[in-house]
Amino acid sequence: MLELRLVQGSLLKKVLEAIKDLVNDANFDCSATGFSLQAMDSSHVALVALLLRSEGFEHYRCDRNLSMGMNLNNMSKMLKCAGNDDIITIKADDGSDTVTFMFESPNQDKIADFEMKLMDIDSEHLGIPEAEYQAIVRMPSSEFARICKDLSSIGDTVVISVTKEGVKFSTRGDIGTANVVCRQNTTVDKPEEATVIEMQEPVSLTFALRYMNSFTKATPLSGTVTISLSSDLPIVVEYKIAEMGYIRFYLAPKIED
Amino acid sequence: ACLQRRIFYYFSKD
Repeated sequence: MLELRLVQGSLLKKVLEAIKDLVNDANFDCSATGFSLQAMDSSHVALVALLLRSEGFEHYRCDRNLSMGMNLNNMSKMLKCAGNDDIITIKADDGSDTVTFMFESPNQDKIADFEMKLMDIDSEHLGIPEAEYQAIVRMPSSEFARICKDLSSIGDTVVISVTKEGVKFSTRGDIGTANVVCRQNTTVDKPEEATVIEMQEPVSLTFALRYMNSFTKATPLSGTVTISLSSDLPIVVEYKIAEMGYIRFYLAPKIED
Repeated sequence: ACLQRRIFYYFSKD
């Protein structure tokens, strides 16, 4: 028996919007720790890892570890039927091949339940090693989204370089080149407006902008984004989900042939 | 020309 009650149901709606274009089908894993997902895109170039900790739910009952295969496009269709202020409860019985999403309006005058068919997904779970990164950049998520969108109108790839001067996003295409440099800036009114650069050593890596733009669909989940870079590792683009956990996108770099 | 690496190159199966 599984029953997870999320008062801020809009979080789950936003999570689905953030990942449904990157991943078609995925197993949601439910354990005492929380509600989680790890999935790769169909090209096996990007990986998304989601964690919504059990403590973040108003009610969290998960009698035994359960993996539920869902088509994310179908799940998104169902969650779009929930209001932004609705409380969402996820329910499943042991051995059932369906999951139920229950939506309650804030004043309890409307209760809806949507039952979705589960699917068997033979997915590979990858071990993500703990790593020390050469550079970690925290910046406003809206700024990062703007840069990725702007650069993708010029080129297909972005070179992200971190030096003591700041973080530079560069692209080139048929019509020309573009460079955006963000310097560390901690003298701001609100902490989420700051750009903070922790650099152990300079690093420069190349990535496909198509994936970066896909990751920025998580922007509504968090005011800030944290980008971790090391020369021999995929980039990590992390959006923290307040009080609950995170959504992390890993993207393998492009390397010189 | 750039070669797109895959995630498998970095992360192993559990």
